Amino acid sequence: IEKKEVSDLASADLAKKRLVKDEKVNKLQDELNRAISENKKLTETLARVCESYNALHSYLEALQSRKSPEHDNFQKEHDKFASSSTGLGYGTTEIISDDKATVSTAYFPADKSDTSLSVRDGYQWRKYGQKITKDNPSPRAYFRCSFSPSCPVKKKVQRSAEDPSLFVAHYEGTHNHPGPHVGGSRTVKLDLVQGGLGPVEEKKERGTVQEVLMQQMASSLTNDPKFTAVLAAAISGRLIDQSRT
Amino acid sequence: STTSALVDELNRVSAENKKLSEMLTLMCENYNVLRKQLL
Repeated sequence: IEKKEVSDLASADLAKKRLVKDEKVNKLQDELNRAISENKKLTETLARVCESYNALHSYLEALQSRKSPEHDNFQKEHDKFASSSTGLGYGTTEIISDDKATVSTAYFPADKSDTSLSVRDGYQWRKYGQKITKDNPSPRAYFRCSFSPSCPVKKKVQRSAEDPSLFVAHYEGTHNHPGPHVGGSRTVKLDLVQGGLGPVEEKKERGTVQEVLMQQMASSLTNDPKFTAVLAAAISGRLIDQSRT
Repeated sequence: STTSALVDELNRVSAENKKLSEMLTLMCENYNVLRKQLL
């Protein structure tokens, strides 16, 4: 009788363990199914957005080539800047003067996950373009000085091909007004500020509306089971905001 | 072994989802920049 009792207890214990393991496996399986479903929806959404982007890009290019050769000229100018030799360190600038314009290049530390391509150089800028091409998959962002058109300065920002932890900013022209942070060491100051912060704090410091939205979108995908709804709301919210402005 | 295989697969898919979401965010940003230009 004693042996039977022991045997019963052991089998009951075994059954309990098996049940717990089955529950765990089921949970994991559910989670995996959810992640796969998210993956599929994300892929579909991305494909749709890419399609829309390409269509809009083609349309805009056609429009610009007909109406405004200025953008193309600026693009050509900046392609020249990008191919010019630099060899500079962190936060330093090199100024090349020619007959047409003053050209300078500056390097800024960049967070690897930062896709905004915005650098703090002491001036305020208005972004007017960003593009990726097949031959150059690194995104390039184009900015005009916020005092434009009275101030002619433009800049192009791109992640460095040699060192992805750096942003390279190419400037064209000279500001005809004082910047918000007047002083000769504006880029050095930036380095000190950014270098002293951890990645998370740095992101908080940079907390522009766009970046916060981006973070929300990315984190909602991994944390929220209803990610598509949240994502769709965030994207449509941004689209609405953009169209309002 | 089933559990660890599931965990591995889940991690892989989650990492892929993260990359996809980042790409989607970037594309949305690019798209909005273009829209703004057009407007």
